[in-house]
Amino acid sequence: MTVICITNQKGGVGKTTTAAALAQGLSEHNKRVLLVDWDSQASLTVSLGVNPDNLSLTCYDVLTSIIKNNGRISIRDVTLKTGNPNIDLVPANIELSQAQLDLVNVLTRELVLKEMLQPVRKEYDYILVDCLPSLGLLNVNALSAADSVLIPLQSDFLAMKGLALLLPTIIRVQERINPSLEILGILFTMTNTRTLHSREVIEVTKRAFGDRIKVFDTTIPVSVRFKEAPAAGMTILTYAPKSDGAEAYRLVTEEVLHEKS
Amino acid sequence: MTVICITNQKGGVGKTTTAAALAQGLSEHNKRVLLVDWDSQASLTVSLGVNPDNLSLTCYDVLTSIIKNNGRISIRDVTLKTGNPNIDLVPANIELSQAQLDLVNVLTRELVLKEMLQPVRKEYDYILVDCLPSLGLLNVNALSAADSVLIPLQSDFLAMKGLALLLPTIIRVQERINPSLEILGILFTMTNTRTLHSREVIEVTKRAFGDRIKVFDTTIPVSVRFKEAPAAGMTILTYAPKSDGAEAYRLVTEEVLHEKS
Ligand SMILES: Nc1ncnc2c1ncn2[C@@H]1O[C@H](COP(=O)(O)OP(=O)(O)OP(=O)(O)O)[C@@H](O)[C@H]1O
Ligand SMILES: Nc1ncnc2c1ncn2[C@@H]1O[C@H](COP(=O)(O)OP(=O)(O)OP(=O)(O)O)[C@@H](O)[C@H]1O
Ligand SMILES: [Mg+2]
Ligand SMILES: [Mg+2]
Repeated sequence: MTVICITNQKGGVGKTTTAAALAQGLSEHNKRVLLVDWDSQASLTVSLGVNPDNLSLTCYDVLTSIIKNNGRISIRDVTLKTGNPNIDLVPANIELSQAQLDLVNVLTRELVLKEMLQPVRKEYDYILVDCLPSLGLLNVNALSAADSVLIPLQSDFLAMKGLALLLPTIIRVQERINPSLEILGILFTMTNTRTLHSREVIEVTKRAFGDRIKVFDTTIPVSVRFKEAPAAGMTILTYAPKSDGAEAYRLVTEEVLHEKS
Repeated sequence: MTVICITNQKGGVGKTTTAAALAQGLSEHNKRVLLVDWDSQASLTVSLGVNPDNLSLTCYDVLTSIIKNNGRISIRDVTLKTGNPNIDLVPANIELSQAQLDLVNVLTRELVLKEMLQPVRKEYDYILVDCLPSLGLLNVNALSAADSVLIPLQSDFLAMKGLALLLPTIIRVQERINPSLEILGILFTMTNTRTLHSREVIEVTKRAFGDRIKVFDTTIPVSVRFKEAPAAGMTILTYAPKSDGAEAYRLVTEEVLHEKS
């Protein structure tokens, strides 16, 4: 069983898209996957066709129950079935934006998500956590609960610059809270190899970080199909199964399976 | 004098790009502009060619000085000149990520940025605040300090969905803290009118929100030049002055000037 945290504080790099697509890729290899939406924007919840406004219970209720130590709501109470029998979803809604403040004065405030996932770890092969674009307490919770970190990175200059901020946070969590946390790798998303900029950013990133961190061999091409898929409540693998984008995420899935075997 | 907050909790929609380009557009109309980087990722600081790691003082130091009420560091102490005589920059670095927690127990914690800008309001025609992708205390500070809100919106489904979360936060700030806050408008960025998806999202957004909120007539086209410009430490107006992207931001500037006159 592996918990993979999908994070990058730079916004719009493809965290949610990667979480949904990787879950589907793993399910095609008959793996049981739990997707956790750990972002109050609830993009992952929305991407799977669920309306966050209609939910009476979300991961925020489980978090609150743990903070109050009253055991009233467990992760099983909020987990939803999806259209795919191998994928379950722990949804989020805007209430999760309260969590950052709620956690401030809580004992071992970095370990609440880890505690939340504890009861169901054995029921899944993979648990994927889709993070919000920040470096705050919620992200530290995700890094503390994870076995591995996958870093989607848009192949552009500003996103690359953001990497220099993310890595120290990961290292701090490894040193102080979660020594077994490993970096699964950097996944280049929205790449357009016809542009020099995209190729240069990939080159420079590999040179700067490639000796310490794995860079996935597969890169995800830019395609409007990715924008259309969440509007249809599907991942790219269902929405456009024969597209380059879907194929690329299947290859990423194989690289992940290979690393974790 | 107008303070414009450029915000959207959805990541990667073009907040930083819009802040830098609009500042330059306004400077071409001989307006004095102060750019405030209110994001610990410091994308705006980086975009203007400044290395956040080399800064001994940033907006975080002014914030801390206000919280401690010791008046030691004022906004003038951290303001940098840029290559453009009409544009100054209040830079940020990763330390700003501490601010969310520092502010929790501060009296009138929503008004710290407003207090920070107070001493220099008269010296500029426009103050533009580039916000981080969140709905937390730092964003509430920016909305509380602002006269107007400009909402960059990538023309895609997930970004559109995020709008329904942002608007209630703006309304809450208008009702409880800053009644004179107005919404300047929604600016569509990274549009690709050749795709149906982009056109549909613009259409649906106008229908859903257009009666209450202005949608800028100008939309910003998707172009790799936008990714290259920050790598060169320039805005699109300097990096590719005759490009469609630069032209589009000049038109946006005129719409902003027209609204505020
Ligand atoms: N390879 C791709 N090509 C084109 N568009 C993409 C690609 N991957 C994702 N997108 C689109 O880009 C937008 C941003 O992606 P996504 O929401 O997954 O990023 P994120 O990192 O989760 O954003 P946030 O920081 O807001 O959580 C979405 O509209 C998505 O559909
Ligand atoms: N019109 C455009 N066409 C293509 N790329 C663009 C456009 N506008 C911005 N970009 C690029 O897209 C990326 C995201 O833009 P930007 O960083 O301005 O968004 P943001 O909303 O500030 O992100 P964050 O949520 O991380 O603060 C950047 O690399 C930028 O150069
Ligand atoms: Mg996301
Ligand atoms: Mg930004």
